[in-house]
Amino acid sequence: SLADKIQAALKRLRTKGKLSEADIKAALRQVRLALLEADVNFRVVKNFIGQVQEKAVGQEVLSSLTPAQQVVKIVQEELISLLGGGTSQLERSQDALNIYMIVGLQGAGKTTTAAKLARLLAKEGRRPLLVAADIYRPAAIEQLQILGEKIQTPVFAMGKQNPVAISRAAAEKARREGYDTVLIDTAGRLHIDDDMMTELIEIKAAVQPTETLLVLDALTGQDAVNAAGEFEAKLGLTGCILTKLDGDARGGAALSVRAVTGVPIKLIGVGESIEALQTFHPERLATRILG
Amino acid sequence: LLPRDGRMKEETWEELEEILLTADVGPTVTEDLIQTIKAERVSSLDDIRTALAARLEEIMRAELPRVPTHFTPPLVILVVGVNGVGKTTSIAKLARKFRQDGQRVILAACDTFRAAAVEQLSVWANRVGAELIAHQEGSDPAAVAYDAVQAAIARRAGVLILDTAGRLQTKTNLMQELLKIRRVLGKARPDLPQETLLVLDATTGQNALSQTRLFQEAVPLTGIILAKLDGTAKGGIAVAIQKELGVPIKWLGTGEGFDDLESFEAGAFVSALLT
Ligand SMILES: Nc1nc2c(ncn2[C@@H]2O[C@H](COP(=O)(O)OP(=O)(O)OP(=O)(O)O)[C@@H](O)[C@H]2O)c(=O)[nH]1
Ligand SMILES: Nc1nc2c(ncn2[C@@H]2O[C@H](COP(=O)(O)OP(=O)(O)OP(=O)(O)O)[C@@H](O)[C@H]2O)c(=O)[nH]1
Ligand SMILES: [Mg+2]
Ligand SMILES: [Mg+2]
Repeated sequence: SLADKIQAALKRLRTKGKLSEADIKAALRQVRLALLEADVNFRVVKNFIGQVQEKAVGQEVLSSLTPAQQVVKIVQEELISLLGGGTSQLERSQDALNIYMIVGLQGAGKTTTAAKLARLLAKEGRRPLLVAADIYRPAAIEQLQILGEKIQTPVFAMGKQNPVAISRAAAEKARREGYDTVLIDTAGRLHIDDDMMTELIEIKAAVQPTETLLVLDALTGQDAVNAAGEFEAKLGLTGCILTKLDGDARGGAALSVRAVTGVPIKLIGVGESIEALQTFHPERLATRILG
Repeated sequence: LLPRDGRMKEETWEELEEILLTADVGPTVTEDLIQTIKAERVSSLDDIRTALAARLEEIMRAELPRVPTHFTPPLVILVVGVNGVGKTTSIAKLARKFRQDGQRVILAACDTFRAAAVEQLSVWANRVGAELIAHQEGSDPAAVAYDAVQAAIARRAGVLILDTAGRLQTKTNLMQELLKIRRVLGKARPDLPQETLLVLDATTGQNALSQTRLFQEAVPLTGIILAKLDGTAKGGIAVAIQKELGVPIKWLGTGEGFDDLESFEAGAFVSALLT
């Protein structure tokens, strides 16, 4: 465990009353290594270590904990706070049409997550409509239709028409036919593809979504800050859904995204089945990131 | 006024560390590389960069041919990897290359699980002029594999490429399924498959090492396809994989079209990494 590694690094520690700067530095080298191995962004790690260092130096060594355990406790508290402190709810309005735009890089899990979200909201008594706005990927529309059928949620599709037109028409249909929730599944794209980012900006302008959700693969490494940063800067995000946390990825990308964009992580994908969607709990991810 | 030589070097090491870490090379391999270069006692900034590039190229260079050269047809390629990395699209790109060489290509839809997986492969097969072998949704992937290899031999196809479902490497039952698919190929003819390619997403961080390790344990890998290098990710984890596991990178995926596949070349990869 991280506490053991820190303890080994601090084995020359004589029991004093306070945590010395030298002790903290030795301990934080281990923490830095753990965070980098967990895919937390290099710069985010640098700032984080600096913050923890300030908090830890001069603190009284608590009699109930070893100095190593105490450093870990400070690190965990800082991590949890940086990850948002608590859970973050999906925006829902009772009287207006709720439109959720689902965006992200290729293969992150958007289509699967859109269906998972539709099922979750339907279980709450909502009446969702899924929208097939990916007109590029072979069989993308079929994929969403098959998932929609599984959960008995209608899927709005217009074949390979302009995704902006599809989104607009879907919102109109929702209003006419009494759906209270619309989930727009968009095509995977690179944050550096200007034309594709413009398409998202146009969809957003056309339908004014309640939430713009970034679906991010928990396996993502240092590139998470680039992708999330650009999506936030060019499009604006209101939430993030982290997928594939059923594997053994440490998930440090989550910290990078939150630290760099301030966007709250709201939900996590924990499997391929349509029920595998859970609320995000920062304390659980903090433990996982630290290994 | 130029800074004294000592201080400049300290910043240089930090700069190089940052370049390597943000490229996903990982802290352990980065530290090894920095220590190796420091031990070489190079004096100027240019020499440090040159030494680093040379050391990286040394690690990344693999002498194998891209495609096996001595084999009995059909060339059977099993494609594996975790969810969403680009297996199906990479298969389309490989099929395209073989089709451009005039080969008869068969694709096997062994992803019988995911929604519209077979439809997706079917569209690609049509686009590149390959034949498709597929069963009903939910059928046994090993049965599809068996049918496909029989068809490939009977029809004297030049190449057979098998698409499998994405699976996280920690799911033992799914890794067992992969073992079973491979065993079925071997039963059809003991030398099959001649190639087993792991597809990795260039945006993946340190977990790619665990992926390679666990997939290698289930089915011996002959190469890696590193996809999505057209983004901003550098795929530096490939350095750690090459150094610690020795599985060679054979192909690079550089886009979503069927021509977006390049042969891996160590020099180009390393210079892109250090940019
Ligand atoms: N294990 C696991 N697999 C997931 C999870 N979420 C999605 N997947 C899988 O990841 C793969 C990609 O999912 P998709 O929903 O097609 O991803 P996408 O973002 O829509 O892909 P594009 O539209 O091509 O950009 C599929 O194999 C899914 O089953 C998850 O939480 N856990
Ligand atoms: N930009 C870019 N996108 C890619 C590349 N390779 C694949 N993709 C995209 O990544 C997404 C997932 O590709 P797939 O081929 O479906 O991935 P997969 O591994 O077969 O996914 P599963 O079967 O669901 O596990 C699709 O949107 C592809 O177009 C690449 O080299 N560059
Ligand atoms: Mg999709
Ligand atoms: Mg696939």
